[in-house]
Amino acid sequence: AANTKRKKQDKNKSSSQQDASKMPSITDHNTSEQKQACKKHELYVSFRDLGWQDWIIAPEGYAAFYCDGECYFPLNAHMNATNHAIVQTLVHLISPELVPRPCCAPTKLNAISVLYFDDSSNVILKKYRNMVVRSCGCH
Amino acid sequence: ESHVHSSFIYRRLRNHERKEIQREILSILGLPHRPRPFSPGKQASSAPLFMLDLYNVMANEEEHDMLGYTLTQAYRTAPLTTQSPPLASLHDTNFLNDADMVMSFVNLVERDKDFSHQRRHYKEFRFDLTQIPRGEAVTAAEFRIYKDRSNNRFGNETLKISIYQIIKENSNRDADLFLLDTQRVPAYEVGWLVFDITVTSNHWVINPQNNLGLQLCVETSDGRSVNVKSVGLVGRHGPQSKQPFLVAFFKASEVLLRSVR
Repeated sequence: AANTKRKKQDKNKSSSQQDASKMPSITDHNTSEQKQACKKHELYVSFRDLGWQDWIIAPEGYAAFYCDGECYFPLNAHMNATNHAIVQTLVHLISPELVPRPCCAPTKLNAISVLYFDDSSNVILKKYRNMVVRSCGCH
Repeated sequence: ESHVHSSFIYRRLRNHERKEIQREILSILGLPHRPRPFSPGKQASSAPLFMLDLYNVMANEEEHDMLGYTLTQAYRTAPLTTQSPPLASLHDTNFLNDADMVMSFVNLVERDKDFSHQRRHYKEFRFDLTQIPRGEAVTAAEFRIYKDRSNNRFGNETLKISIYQIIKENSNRDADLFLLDTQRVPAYEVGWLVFDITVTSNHWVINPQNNLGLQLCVETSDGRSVNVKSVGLVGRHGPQSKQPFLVAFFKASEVLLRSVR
């Protein structure tokens, strides 16, 4: 509250720039991050921060992760890729205009259990498959 | 504590971002809207505590990456809200191997009429099974009621506790009943009683209009009907953590398909 309007604006500007680098978005692909290889990124989903503590009993949140980056050839040694992804990478190199690179996407996903109230105060314990990215790779 | 992982929550979400993320997570959870439970703070009640026990056992095992850990194992090892072990031996828990969802239901009605037309003591309970998420089929269901120490006059007597499905209510005579399960319990015993009501629950899910509730009766060994409260069975006037409830186990009968946005 003590900040001047200008300072506030500057702060907003810099924080939004900072935020943009943290958040996955379509614009990321047109920036310097384009050079980044496909990998797993941290992403924590907090049910508490979403204001849901009145109906979600547990967990408080979970590390969801996400996959982002480009699928270059040759692929990183540690990175899984489907056979098709390798073929597609080669075809992309031949015809980059016609054939896109393979996609960076989850290759292994884990489940989490969520405990929550419904509208009638009944309680549901459900295991949701494919909620947590365990590893990323090229498809 | 787990916030150390986060690059995401280090800043406050803008309103539209929060709404976007909320919408996305609700879609992943398969929920049409954010639930609004009618009485927040109910977490100290018996059913949420029971479910939390089950959740904690499952979550601990998941953390230790025990692949293949099933609900059955969690169910067998969870303390399940009571300091003492359940009075009744647990029913066959094989059904849990297939369960992918567990749901507890709060008791909506409990009639405190002490006598039927035939001077028979009983209590009634009702659970709304219409709120089950789409595509889930009941594999097992249990009615759980807590038993405290009985009135001294019962001494070491064995009590016969029976649970019935109400088939038809009659205005001038007792309701038509169908016996579901019976247990014989020493009067001095304390702990949770578990009754198998799988068949009835399935029937109620398919025909909700036939859900007229459950009736519970207690008899002494010589067949005398006795007051349910006097034998220590806890009803709606008892502590929150000992309220009766229904727990059902489900298996998804269809794959949840998320719509493309």
